[in-house]
Amino acid sequence: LLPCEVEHNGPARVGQYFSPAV
Amino acid sequence: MDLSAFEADNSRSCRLASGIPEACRTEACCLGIDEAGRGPVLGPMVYGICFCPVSMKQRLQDLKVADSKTLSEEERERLFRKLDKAKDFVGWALQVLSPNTISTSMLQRVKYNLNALSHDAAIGLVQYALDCGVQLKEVYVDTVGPADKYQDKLSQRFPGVEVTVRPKADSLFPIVSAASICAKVARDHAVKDWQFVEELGETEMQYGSGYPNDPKTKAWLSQHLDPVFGYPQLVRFSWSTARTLLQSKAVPVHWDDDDDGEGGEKASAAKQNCSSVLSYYGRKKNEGAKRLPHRYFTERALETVGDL
Amino acid sequence: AEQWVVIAPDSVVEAPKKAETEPVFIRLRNPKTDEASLYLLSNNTQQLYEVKAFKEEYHSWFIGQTVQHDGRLLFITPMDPLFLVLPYFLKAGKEGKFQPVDQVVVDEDFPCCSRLLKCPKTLQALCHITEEKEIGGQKFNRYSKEKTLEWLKKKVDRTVKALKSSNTCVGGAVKSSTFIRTKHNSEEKEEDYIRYAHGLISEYIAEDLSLDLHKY
Repeated sequence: LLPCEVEHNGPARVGQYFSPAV
Repeated sequence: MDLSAFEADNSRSCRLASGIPEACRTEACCLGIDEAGRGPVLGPMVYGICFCPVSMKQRLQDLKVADSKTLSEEERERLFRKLDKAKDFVGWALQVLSPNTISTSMLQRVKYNLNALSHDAAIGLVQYALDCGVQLKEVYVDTVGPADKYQDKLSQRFPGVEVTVRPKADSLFPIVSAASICAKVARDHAVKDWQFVEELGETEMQYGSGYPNDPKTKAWLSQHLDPVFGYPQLVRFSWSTARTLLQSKAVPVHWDDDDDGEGGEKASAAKQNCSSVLSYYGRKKNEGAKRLPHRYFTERALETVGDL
Repeated sequence: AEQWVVIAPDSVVEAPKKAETEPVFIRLRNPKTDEASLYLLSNNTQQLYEVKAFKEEYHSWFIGQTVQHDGRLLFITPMDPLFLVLPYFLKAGKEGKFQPVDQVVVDEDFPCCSRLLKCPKTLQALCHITEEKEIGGQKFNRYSKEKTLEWLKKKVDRTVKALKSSNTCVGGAVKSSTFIRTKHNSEEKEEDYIRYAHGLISEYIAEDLSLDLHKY
């Protein structure tokens, strides 16, 4: 769940730009 | 030049330094400060210092490090190798300010602008030299903002050191030129060997000069804009060039604090929607109002779903 | 958007035996607001669920390698179908006649409401809100206010128990729901619990009935 609203539905290069961490 | 410390995490800023020549610990030294990469929209900005004993200024001049701005990348590389070989009397240190640090500093709530960032980088490097035992007597630096104010600031910060702030200091003082070469070579390497943390596959590094008005740079920025994530961390997203492209080609993204401190339409719209204080007094008409949800739901931001 | 993020009990997503018995979302008349709300019938209409959404401003989802604009988190929770059937009996009760249930639970705007009668719980539980007669093998029902209020009181009592066991703050003071006291808050009176529980049950009934229940 993101703390921002992204005005888009569709593919996103999540794995390339986003690196989850605990 | 070994930039592995910066390459390990190029989202952060990093200090790199040569060893300290013994002569610099025993003799009065002069120190020059210069920067590389202030204007480009890509890559780090590098602050560099170079120092040597005052008595060896002529030896430095003999290395022919002057006029670094007119040099090609290969010539700068060659001169840096000369400086590096002169390690018996020349020392250098660099502060590599990552594009991510520049951008986040400029955009954070309490703004940390580029001039302040520059001043602090320079001051940090001078202090580093002092902490390493360099017997500093003279400091030469190019102007960042008003020259007299900068000179006063540095003089107060480093009492007992003679500070000279001049425009085009790199062409006036060989020690500044030497610092300029160190900074420029570091920036050249950092950009050429940039490791994209974003897994973008083969990324074209032909971005021209990196300056915002360079058509090749603009083309590169257009090609490497992700509509959701924006730019790789190589790009200074606080630069207006980057922001303008994002506004026109990326998807809109809204944050809770979008209006904070920026005034503008939403803030004034919010003011217009405020009720008069008087509306809270007096009898209210029965508006046939809807029954409000129970606080159990409102406190938890839960609402009934009418439709998906 | 073609996907949503949902938290639901296993019973909702248990694999159906046949395609036509898959869980379905349906829009029915909300008993409190009279407007359309979303509900879900589990496979083979075994169980009714209501759909609530956690919704705050400025949220979206990353789901795998996609981004979803709609930042809501949907909660699907079991619900007593009697709450949805009750408004129809309330309305029919004004005529004072015993009627077959399939002639009472009829709605032009929400024709799906008849599916509620396929829920086993619905028919079994009608006796809590109606008087029943059987004539010639056919059953007839008429709304009973006394029975309904008694049934709703039981709902309130159960809700009070649930509020206490979940340590929900029901007092007048404002407190963060994530704040956990180490000592039991003795300032919350029984009346506060009943008032709060009445308010929660009122989320599922018409206003007039809520007022009657409050007096009861």
